[in-house]
Amino acid sequence: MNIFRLAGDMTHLASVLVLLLKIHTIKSCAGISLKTQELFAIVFASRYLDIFTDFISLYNTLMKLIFLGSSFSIVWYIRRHKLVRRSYDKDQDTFRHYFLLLPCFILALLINEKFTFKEVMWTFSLYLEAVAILPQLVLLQRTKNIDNLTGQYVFLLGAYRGLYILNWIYRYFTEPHYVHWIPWISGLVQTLLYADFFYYYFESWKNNKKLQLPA
Amino acid sequence: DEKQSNHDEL
Repeated sequence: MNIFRLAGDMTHLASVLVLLLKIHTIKSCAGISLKTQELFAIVFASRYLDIFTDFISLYNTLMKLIFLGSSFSIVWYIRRHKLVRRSYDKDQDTFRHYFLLLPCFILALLINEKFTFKEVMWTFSLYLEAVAILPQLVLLQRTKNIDNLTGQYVFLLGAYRGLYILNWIYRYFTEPHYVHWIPWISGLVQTLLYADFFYYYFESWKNNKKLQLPA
Repeated sequence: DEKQSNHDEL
């Protein structure tokens, strides 16, 4: 494992912790898109089908369990928890996220590295993860007062994707035959979706102003 | 050589 991969995983972990902190301690999910969280839960469920069949490392298995557990508990909190549910911006979070599932699945059936069930599901999870942030970004644009934790959550998620690209570049030059177009292109698309957010995040940070995205 | 897998990533 290289430093970029580790840093990427740690920012991913940090993003989840920031979100859980907000939800669990403040009992609020204001500004958080349930649609995006549901897509992430589907992403991890379809990607980690190998969790009990292919052992890679203890680190790997633990991280998979954390991402699965946290993504489903976040969805549970927003849908079922009495207090958290009340803070959910239902009327603002209107992105039709189910419409993303079918195109991603068809694309995974057509473009994959190997036509097997596990491999197609793994590829599907990559395509879906690439676009899963869209409902969250739309919600952010509609939110007048983006609180710090929400801003940091999205920033950490974007940083995680950026670091994974550096990890792939590093692996490409250090490992023989390391060529994976599917995760690279979907990962690049995913990172580019954050570009706009990053711009305004740094602007607000530089000018010491509250984060606000232009509608 | 077998192609390097990237399923070791999260």
